[in-house]
Order: sequence, then structure tokens, then C-alpha cells
Amino acid sequence: IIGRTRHDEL
Amino acid sequence: MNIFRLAGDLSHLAAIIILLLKIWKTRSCAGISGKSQILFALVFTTRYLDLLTSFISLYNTCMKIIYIGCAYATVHLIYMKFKATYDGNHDTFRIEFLIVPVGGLSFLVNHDFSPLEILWTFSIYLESVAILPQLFLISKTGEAETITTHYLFCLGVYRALYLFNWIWRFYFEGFFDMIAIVAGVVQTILYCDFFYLYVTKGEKVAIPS
Repeated sequence: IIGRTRHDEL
Repeated sequence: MNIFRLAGDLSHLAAIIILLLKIWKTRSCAGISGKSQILFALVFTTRYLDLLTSFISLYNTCMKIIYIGCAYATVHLIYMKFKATYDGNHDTFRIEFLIVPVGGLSFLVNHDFSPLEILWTFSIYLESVAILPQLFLISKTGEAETITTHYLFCLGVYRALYLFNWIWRFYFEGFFDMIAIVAGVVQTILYCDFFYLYVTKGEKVAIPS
């Protein structure tokens, strides 16, 4: 998965 | 969530709290770059706007709120409460030289040309260089207090652990985010010189100018 808008990291 | 990611987050949290407590307990922010702290507050603000648009987990939401809250509390202590102890004469790094190019780059190289995504990209790029005013201040004054070096160490370890987290995620989840990885590598490299001094000199660290 490259470049998703929903970022799950801090 | 893997062990590197969790340890990285906790190291980041430790760094932020070490700094807050240091300023609070000593009633002084001498040796701390207010400009770096403003940049970190800006980083968290622009990155965590997604608090308003998407929910990921309770852990994620809580940590974001804590990071933002602590960042503004730190800025408040430096520029308001303990302003008299602030090392303004030495904290002379020009942050517009970071913000302007980073802003331009986030418009040019991003995953998606939308406001939130550009702001997220901006925060990633800005975080990678936000420590420069602090390192600049230390090189000007010639030394840093032990507790300040612990703060910097935790902050550097945090991004280094994230690199391992990304390697892990690439192998086990097939996930990688090129923007975060490149910026994270740059950020970690900026700490390498400091890591070397921290390990070899231990206590008092002076970055040769």
C-alpha cells in the first residue's frame, strides 16, 4: 500500500 | 502495532515529558531552543488535524492529544511563564529558512494534492529538521545540560525505532510510505553526530561548531 491518506502512525 | 512502533512512541513521549519536567522543576528553560519547540508544536498541529476527520484507535487519539497538549505547554513555559530564563540571544536560528522550503516541498512532493494531505506532508518534512535550532543553540553555547542530552537522545531514538518499524511493516504487511521513510532517515541522520557524542562523552555534550 503506497501513500494512503489515512495515516495510522503518530 | 509492533514492538518497534510502540517503543518509538514511548520514547517520543518520554522525550516530551523529560523536557516539560526539566523546565518545570528547575523553573528555567535555559539551553532549550524555543524555536525548535514552536516547530514541534506546528508539526503536531498540522499532522494531527485528522483527529477531526478519522478515528484510528483510542491509543492513537489519546497519544495525539497528549503530544499536542505537551507541545503547547512547553511553548507556553518557554515564552510566557519562564520567559526570563529563555536563552533568546543564542536561539537565533532563522526558522523561516526551514518553514518556507519545507512548505514548498510539501506542495511538490506529496501523496495527494489535498489540504489535509499537504499539511500532513508538511509536518513530516518539518519534523525531520525541527531539531536544527536546538542543535544550533547547543553549538553556539558550546554545551548542553545532562537532562537536555537525555531529551535529545530519546527524541533521536524515537525516529530510529520508527525506521525499524517501517522495515517490519514492509516485510510483514507490505506497507511502506516513501515520504515518511525518506524524511525519517534524514531526521535520524541529523541525530547521529549527537548520538556519537552522547555515547562517547556521556554526561555533558558539546557539539563542535
